[in-house]
Formats: sequence, C-alpha cells, structure tokens
Amino acid sequence: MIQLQHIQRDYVMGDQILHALQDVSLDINDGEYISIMGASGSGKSTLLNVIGLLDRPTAGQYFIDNQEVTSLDDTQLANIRSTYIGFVFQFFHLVPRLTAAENVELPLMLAGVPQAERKQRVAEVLKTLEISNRAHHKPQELSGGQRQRVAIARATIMRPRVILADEPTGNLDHRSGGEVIALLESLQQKGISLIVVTHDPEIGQRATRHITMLDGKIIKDELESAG
Amino acid sequence: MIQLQHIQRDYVMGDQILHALQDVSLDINDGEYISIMGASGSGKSTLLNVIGLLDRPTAGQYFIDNQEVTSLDDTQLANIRSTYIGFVFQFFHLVPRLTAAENVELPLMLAGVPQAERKQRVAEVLKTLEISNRAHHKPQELSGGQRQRVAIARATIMRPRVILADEPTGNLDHRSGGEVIALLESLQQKGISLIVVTHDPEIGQRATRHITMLDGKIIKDELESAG
Ligand SMILES: Nc1ncnc2c1ncn2[C@@H]1O[C@H](COP(=O)(O)OP(=O)(O)OP(=O)(O)O)[C@@H](O)[C@H]1O
Ligand SMILES: Nc1ncnc2c1ncn2[C@@H]1O[C@H](COP(=O)(O)OP(=O)(O)OP(=O)(O)O)[C@@H](O)[C@H]1O
Ligand SMILES: [Mg+2]
Ligand SMILES: [Mg+2]
Repeated sequence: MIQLQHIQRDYVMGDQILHALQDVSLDINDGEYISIMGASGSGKSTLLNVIGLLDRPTAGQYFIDNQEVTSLDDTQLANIRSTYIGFVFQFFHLVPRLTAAENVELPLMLAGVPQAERKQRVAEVLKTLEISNRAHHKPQELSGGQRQRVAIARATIMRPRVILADEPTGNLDHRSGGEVIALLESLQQKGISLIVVTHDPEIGQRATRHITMLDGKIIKDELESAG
Repeated sequence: MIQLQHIQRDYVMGDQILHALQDVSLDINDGEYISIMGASGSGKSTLLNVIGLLDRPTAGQYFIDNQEVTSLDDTQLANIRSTYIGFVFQFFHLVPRLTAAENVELPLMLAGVPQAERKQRVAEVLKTLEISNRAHHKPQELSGGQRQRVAIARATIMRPRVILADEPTGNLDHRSGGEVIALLESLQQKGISLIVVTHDPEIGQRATRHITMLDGKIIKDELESAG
C-alpha cells in the first residue's frame, strides 16, 4: 500500500521556481493497474521518480505500508527500492560496459540469486521479449527498441512489489509494444502493482485506473467503470 | 537528388556477422516526403545514419547530386552534412553543458550567422515548439519530450536540404507530436526533403511515399495513390 500526501516537488533555478509537482495526493493499493497520461512536461516522470524513491519531494509525506519514507537516508531508500520497486526508465539507463544479458542479470546478482537460476531467468525473459539473439551485445550495439526491452527485462526480473514503467513502448513498433504490455500485465495479474506512464491512449486505456496530469497536478483520477 | 545503390551495412561481432542493411537501393528526389516504418531492429536507424552520412556502408554506392560520397574522407562528409542534412536523433544527442537555446543556436554559430539573426531564429523555433520557457535549462533539467523538441529545433533551424527524423514524436503527447509534424511538414512544403522514421502509423501515413523495412531489407516502397 503506497500513500502520497500533499507531495510537492520544486526545482529552483536562480530566482525562478518551477513547481514540477503541486499538492499531489495518491493512494495505490496492492495489485492496482494505473496509467498516467498528460502533456509533455506535466510532471509524469517526476511523479514516477518520487514514487520510485529516486527523488525526494520538497514537501509532503510518502508512506509505504504505513512507514513514512521521506525521512529515510539514501542507504535505507536503496534497500527498499531493491526489493520493492522495479523501474523502467524513460531513457533506460543501461550499464554501457555490460551486455544485454549482464544488464538484466545485475539485480539478481545483487540479490545473491545462485548462478544457475540467474542464467535460466535471464534467458527466459529475453526470450519473452524476443531479444535472445542480442543477449551478448552492449547497449550501443542495440537498436532503440532493443535497449528499451533490455530495460524492461531488468526491471521485471526481480518480481518487485511495484513496477513503474515510464513510457515503456515509446521506441517500439506496435507488435513489440504489445508483447511488452502483455508481459507487464501478466506480472500485474500475479499481484504486482503496475503504474504505466504513456503517451499512447491505446495503452493508457488498458489500465483499470486512469490518472491525467497537467502542470504538476493530478487533474483526473478515475476508476474505469466495470464491463 | 539522393541515390543509394545496393547498400550493405554489416556489423561483425567475433565470428558472427549481422546484416543490418542488405542490398538497399533507394532514390530520393528533392522535396519528397517519405515515411519509414518497420519492426524494432529492422534497420531503420541504420538506414537513416547511412543517408545522413553518419555511417559508412560496408558495400554499395551513395550519390548526392551525382557525387559519390562513400569514398570521401570524414572532413568532406562533415562539410556536406553541415549544409545539406538536418538530423533528429532517436536519442537526441544534445550537448549536456549547453542550455536548450545554446544547443539550438549551435549550428547557426558554426555557420557564422550574425548574433542578432541567431537570437531571433532561435526564439522563433522555440516558440513554435512551445519550449520558450525552458530555453535556459540544460538537457538534464528537461523532460523527455522537451529534450526531443530541442533536438528537432536544432535539426531544422539551418533550413537543410534534407531533414532526417528518427522517431521524432516517440516521447511526445498527441498534441505536441502534432505540432512537431506540422513544423516538419511546413518545411517540406518549402522544398526540403523529409524522411521520418516512425512507429506511429498515424504519422507514417501522412507521408506521400511509404517504405517498410524488415530484417535489414526494404520490403515495401510505395507512393500513396493520389486523392
Ligand atoms: N554498433 C552495432 N553493433 C552491432 N549491431 C548493431 C549495432 N548497431 C545496431 N546494431 C543492430 O543492427 C540492427 C538494426 O538496428 P537499428 O538501430 O537500425 O534498428 P531500428 O529499426 O532503428 O530499431 P528500433 O525501431 O528499435 O529503433 C539491430 O538488430 C541492432 O541490434
Ligand atoms: N532537474 C530539473 N531541473 C529543473 N527543471 C526540471 C528538472 N527535471 C525536470 N524539470 C522540469 O519539470 C517539469 C516536469 O518534468 P517531467 O520530466 O516530470 O515531465 P513529463 O511529464 O515526464 O514530460 P515528458 O512527457 O516530456 O516526458 C518539466 O517542465 C521539466 O522541464
Ligand atoms: Mg517523462
Ligand atoms: Mg531505431
């Protein structure tokens, strides 16, 4: 259970302040499937970074399972992140010196998963995302959409409690995008909370709860009517 | 007039060869409007990089206005690129230490355009793309779609003969994406050749000529029927 209360995130630039998030409040129950849409610059990535413990709010409170987290130090945040959250970044943030397979394997190694199991799980997700034949290539040797799929594989391989996906199909053709959404939804069906930022209405409307942002605020937060 | 003849682009990895472009032939007349679509990994960015003189083919010939260019050295290629080609990269390649306005201004400075004219032209294109209020921010202080628009502004400000746009709306909401396409099409209406790689069929079908790629080959190259 995630609770954001009156979250504010300001960026101070000289004598100007930009209110990237303004009074954002949001409860996310376990296993929910939420889409976040809104204009470029409206605060979607900023909100996802706050939820993902990658960015501290300027003001407001953030509870994960009733524990307030904004006052934790960086090491404590990193610990919660590593087990709780899987993040697909808008621009991937892959490790340049590691191959695709090594990038995907990294969270499992950090968690101490034995080698045989790591290899098998990596092979499995690369196959699902149709990039097995690129496994031993580094990010700069991959196409845009191949890098995006490596980022998705890495974020999902640990079975986190929450998956935050920032525009996960932006560099993919329609069919590959469909495979990605199918993978994310299959994980959500097993109880993982899924939050997808997207500019694609076709993807946005698949979620059961729709959030729209504008100028740092949530202007719409609706459950889809049943049926 | 651009002519690609039997272009091949291989990547050699140890004892494996990947044929990223296989026997690609293509004539592009001045002022054409072409879309290139195809699966992730099919060779679209590679083809655009070859057309844009950023990558040399492994084999084949490439004529620009009847001059064969594959045998030119890097300096000669850079000279042709700077006047002839505007490139919107799939991942932008903005200069991190420069602000948005400085990134856009850079080609004009390199071309020796006087300061007053540079400032006016930069202000104009930033206004068209609705990022005037982000002009003095560096790329890491911009959202994904804002960075994308800076890349588009930079590529178009020199009025090149050819604009190559690699997925120019991938990080943009529907409305901002429409503004980008409107800008690119207004330039094409003035005689600039426009080649857009896209995964968005709504954008792809706006071109007058549709190319589809698969596994490094052009499998379809059709002029839209009139009316
Ligand atoms: N430097 C490289 N070394 C080895 N292989 C490469 C390199 N760059 C690209 N490739 C491979 O060449 C193929 C074509 O890549 P390209 O980037 O042209 O695809 P694309 O059609 O633009 O895909 P996307 O829609 O995902 O952007 C891919 O399989 C890719 O992995
Ligand atoms: N480090 C920073 N410093 C200053 N301003 C920033 C910084 N990071 C983001 N911003 C600004 O905060 C606002 C929200 O950015 P954010 O990345 O959350 O937008 P977004 O909704 O994800 O947009 P897009 O759809 O283009 O990815 C933007 O106006 C952006 O320029
Ligand atoms: Mg974003
Ligand atoms: Mg590409």
